[in-house]
Amino acid sequence: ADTEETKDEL
Amino acid sequence: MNIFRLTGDLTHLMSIIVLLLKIHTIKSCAGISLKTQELYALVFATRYLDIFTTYISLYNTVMKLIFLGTSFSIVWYMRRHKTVRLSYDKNNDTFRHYFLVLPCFLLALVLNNRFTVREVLWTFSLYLEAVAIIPQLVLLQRSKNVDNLTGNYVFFLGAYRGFYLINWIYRYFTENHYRRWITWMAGIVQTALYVDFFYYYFKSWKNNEKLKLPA
Repeated sequence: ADTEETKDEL
Repeated sequence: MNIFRLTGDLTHLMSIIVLLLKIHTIKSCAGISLKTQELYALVFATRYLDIFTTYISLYNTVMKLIFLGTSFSIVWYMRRHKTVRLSYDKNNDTFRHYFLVLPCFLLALVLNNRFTVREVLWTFSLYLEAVAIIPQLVLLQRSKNVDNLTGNYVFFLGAYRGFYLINWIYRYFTENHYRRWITWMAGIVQTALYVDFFYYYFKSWKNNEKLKLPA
């Protein structure tokens, strides 16, 4: 999951 | 969450409030592109698939519900409401959805972080959001005069993009391992689309004239 982007934005 | 991100979210919210204000009080959607509104509804529907499975914060969940609810209700108003739908400028809002939806979907199939349904749809929503404003900008260009509420609606949407861009630059320098090339790529394209609009928006504001985009 190293390349997965953080999805804390809207 | 930093101040740029929060300001970005709030200007995004403001744009929706301005649009709903126009629809509710004047009962008009003149100058608003239904194509763009439908694309936004699709953007939120494909991006927030994780809304009930991944919890980030109460703020996050509430905002997602607001964006989903308002985007679909705006589409409903423009299509179904007995008076609002009459003011829809159908003849000038001719941009085809699939010109934007199809390339974005194909790009998301190829350029993504992981080849899973949710990840591809999430990536698709970012690409689509980047270009979803295009039918609205085309409609603005075709309108002789842009009324204040419509102008402010697009202004707040553009401001939201600007603040998110600053937010990413800020996060890039303050957070470790903050690599988000898909977000960056889509975000830069999306913000660039507003540059032209902003130029004419500020020009009309400075000269105290009605906003009009050159054809």
